[in-house]
Amino acid sequence: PVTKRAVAEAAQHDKVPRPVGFVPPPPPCPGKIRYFDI
Amino acid sequence: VPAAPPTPLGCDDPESEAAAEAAVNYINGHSHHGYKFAFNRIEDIRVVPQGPSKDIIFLELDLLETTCHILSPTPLANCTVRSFTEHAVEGDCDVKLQRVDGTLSVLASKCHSHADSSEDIIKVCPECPLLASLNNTEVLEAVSAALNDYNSKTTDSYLRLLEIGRAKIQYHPAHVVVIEFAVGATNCSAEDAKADVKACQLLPKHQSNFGFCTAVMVKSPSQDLKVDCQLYGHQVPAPYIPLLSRPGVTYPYPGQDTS
Repeated sequence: PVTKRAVAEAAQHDKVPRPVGFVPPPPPCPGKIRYFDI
Repeated sequence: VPAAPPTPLGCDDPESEAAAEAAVNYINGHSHHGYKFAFNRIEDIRVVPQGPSKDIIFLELDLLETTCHILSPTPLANCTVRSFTEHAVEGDCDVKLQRVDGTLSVLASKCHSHADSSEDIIKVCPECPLLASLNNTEVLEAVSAALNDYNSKTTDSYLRLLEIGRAKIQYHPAHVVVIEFAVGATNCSAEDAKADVKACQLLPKHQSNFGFCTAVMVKSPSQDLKVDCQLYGHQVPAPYIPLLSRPGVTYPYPGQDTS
């Protein structure tokens, strides 16, 4: 029988262990601002 | 095993910046009014592969107005971006490019420009003058007075108005109108114009001397008018040199604008 796991539990299992000091890459867009934003 | 989909381009990747630069050069090269725009930010980029070494690139660009009129021969790299407190103008552009074997060409572009909101300027600089509408009566009177003043004093060609670029009006502590406008030389000297100004026509485009004038008209507490006009000299199109040319990316003549 298929049992629906609690989201928290599923999330716990699915969470990939991050190496210490892992810094997520910057979002690809939008890019950096060269002058100023209005 | 099907090939892995290409990793999507980031907005700060060198290839994205090369595409943005080609787009900005195309936009400035195909605009006939207002000021040159500088590249400020890539909002988004989407690459649609069309086959081996052939892609369609969709760019969303954020540009900022510079102080160089579009007719100025000054290279974009030497044009100052108008500061926030000068009441900056932003350009939002959607551009479609084609890249074949690394060569970029613009297929279509569509831009919309808008001045920063007055509230934003006043928040940062309460006493900064704000942009006025170009058909404001005070602006039109100031442009007419400035051009007449210049033509009455010059020994060169009689100048005619091409377009008003921008205008700002300050009311306190003094009442001041600051204007910028583009001018064209005519086939008359200023002296001839005194006799028959109707005969003075703008020189044909390929010959004419374009120029740019700035003027400050103080209306109170005292009256004063200062005008400065710079003629660009004969418009010899400068050879196109990519601002930041990159190996492997070349820029052909501008593409056909199908926007």
